[in-house]
Amino acid sequence: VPQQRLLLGALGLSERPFAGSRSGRRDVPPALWRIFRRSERVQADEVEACTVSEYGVRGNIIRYVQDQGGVIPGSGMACPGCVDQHLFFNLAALESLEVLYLAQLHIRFMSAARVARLLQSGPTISAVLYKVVRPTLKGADPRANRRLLLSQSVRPGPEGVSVTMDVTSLAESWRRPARNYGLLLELRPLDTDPDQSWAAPSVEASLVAVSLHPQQCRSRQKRS
Amino acid sequence: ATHSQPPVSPSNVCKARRLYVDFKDVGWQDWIIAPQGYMANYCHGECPFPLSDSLNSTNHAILQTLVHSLDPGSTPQPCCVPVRFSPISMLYYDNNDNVVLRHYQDMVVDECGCR
Repeated sequence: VPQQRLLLGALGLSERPFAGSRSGRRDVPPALWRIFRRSERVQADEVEACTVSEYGVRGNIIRYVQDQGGVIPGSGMACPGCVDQHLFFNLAALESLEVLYLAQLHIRFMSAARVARLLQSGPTISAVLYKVVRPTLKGADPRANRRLLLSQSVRPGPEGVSVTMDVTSLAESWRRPARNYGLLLELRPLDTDPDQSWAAPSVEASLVAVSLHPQQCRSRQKRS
Repeated sequence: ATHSQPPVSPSNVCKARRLYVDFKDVGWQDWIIAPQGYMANYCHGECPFPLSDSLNSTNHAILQTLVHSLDPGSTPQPCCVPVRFSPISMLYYDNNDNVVLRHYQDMVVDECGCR
């Protein structure tokens, strides 16, 4: 075990990642596979190695961070089809030495299958994203604890629709777990037919974090 | 003193040898997605007197082999060590089940030398 810890430490890992079955684990995002394949071809190039050209930033670590939030219970009570969803990305795995160069939020809205079948595309939704600056105490006005980040109308079709947003400075603050309250996403239907039952779209969110570990991505001195 | 030592055949001279590291062998296959293994290589061999240019030697190593040739008992030969590496990328799951692509330097031994 101590020897393994030494090896893992050399790879920048504090401990051996979960050693369970791989079944049920999330798929590798295709974009990450593409970057991996490209890195296999250009790995001899030191300068290239410390830059992620796909995102146009420096870095040697790309993390696809899963959303650990969920639908806020009772949020659908406000109106038919209304959904409030908490988005939470745990960035505690970033080492203190790492420099975060990019955090890109991806939100994918998937129309409910039943609605998509009926309408070809779902109804237009108002999607409003807030950052949560502190937890809401019982009885307090929740609007006081959030700051508007994005307000957009989306109309997810059968294939869904995606919104991408740079949240680098915000994600920098999330590196301290005590200051990470996540995001709040409010979905409201804009043009639903009141005679037609409406199902809220499902939301998939992920965060791409690109960082650079200076000790593991040093510039090589040129030899004469 | 040099005449008393057996000659070093080319196969014993310091150079990079093939070593394939299979992550299954070290029990890491559960969390490393790709690659499943890679050609890491290693350095092995002697650094005999006189050191040739092909052995990537330092000035210090040249002098050390000279001293060793005069008095093998007191001074060892220089060490055969990696002098040039190349990086690899690894795709793996972390403890939160996130997918991570990380670039690691100094993972493959490309060249060895006497140092």
